[in-house]
Amino acid sequence: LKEKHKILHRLLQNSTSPVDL
Amino acid sequence: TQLADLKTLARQLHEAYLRHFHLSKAKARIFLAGKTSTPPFVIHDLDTLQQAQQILATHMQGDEKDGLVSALQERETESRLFRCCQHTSVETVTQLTEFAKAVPGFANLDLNDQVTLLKYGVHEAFFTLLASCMNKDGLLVAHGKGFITREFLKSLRRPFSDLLEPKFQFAMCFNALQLDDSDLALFVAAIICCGDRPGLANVSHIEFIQESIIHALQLHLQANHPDNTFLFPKLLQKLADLRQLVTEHAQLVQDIKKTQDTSLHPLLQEIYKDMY
Repeated sequence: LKEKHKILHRLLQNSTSPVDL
Repeated sequence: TQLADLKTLARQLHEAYLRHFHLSKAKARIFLAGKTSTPPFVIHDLDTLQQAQQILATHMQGDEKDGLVSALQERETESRLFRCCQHTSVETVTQLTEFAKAVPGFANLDLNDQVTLLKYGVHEAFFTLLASCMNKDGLLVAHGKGFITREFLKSLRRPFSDLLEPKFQFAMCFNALQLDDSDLALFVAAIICCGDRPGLANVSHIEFIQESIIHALQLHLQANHPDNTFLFPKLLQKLADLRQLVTEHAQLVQDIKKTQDTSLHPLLQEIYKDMY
């Protein structure tokens, strides 16, 4: 799951970080 | 003691909801009613869409990453609007992630389970929150600075014209329940902490959190809507409706990705991949 959902994982582990479009 | 705990839970979730979602239902209703000093700019055809580029860009100076501004620089109308939709989705997913972390017990779950809950829950929660920004005639965009008419969205070429109409239909039924932000906070938390998502490892832990939220929701609705006896069962039915709405949405997005010359944001790709 971690490999397939890197951004979700990052959002969960860090405080709000901008997700660029 | 249990009653006091559930009231505390309702309060905590309401506070977290107001902290993380920038446009509450209360604020959105003020914009939709035109009760602000600067009413939203109405986008109802190609000309007003072009004008929105200038007007909303002026409003958003200094916000270089704003999706609406960059999306409006694209050539084709449908691609521009599809990108706007994606931007709103991505923004809401980040807000929902922060909200989820504030749900008592969520952050202690296995990290893979947290990912699974968000993967399956964020779009159901997104369409719930989107209903707050909709009325029968259109949808608030760009943090309430713009309003896109439902007719304009329906007039786009297919399959883009099919993207938002089912969400309007859901929103009209859902808004008829007249929930406020404190009710929505509990409902959105119940969507995210759902024990029957595919592939969860620790179902019992999630069900324990979910039961508290559902119980707090039931008690909160009794106090907040004492005259509407069937509100709680009606709301539980909406959970099933949302699941169906998301299944159809995920299929439509895959079709758009396959058949149209459009790109999909990496975060949304992650979420849609192997979803249903």
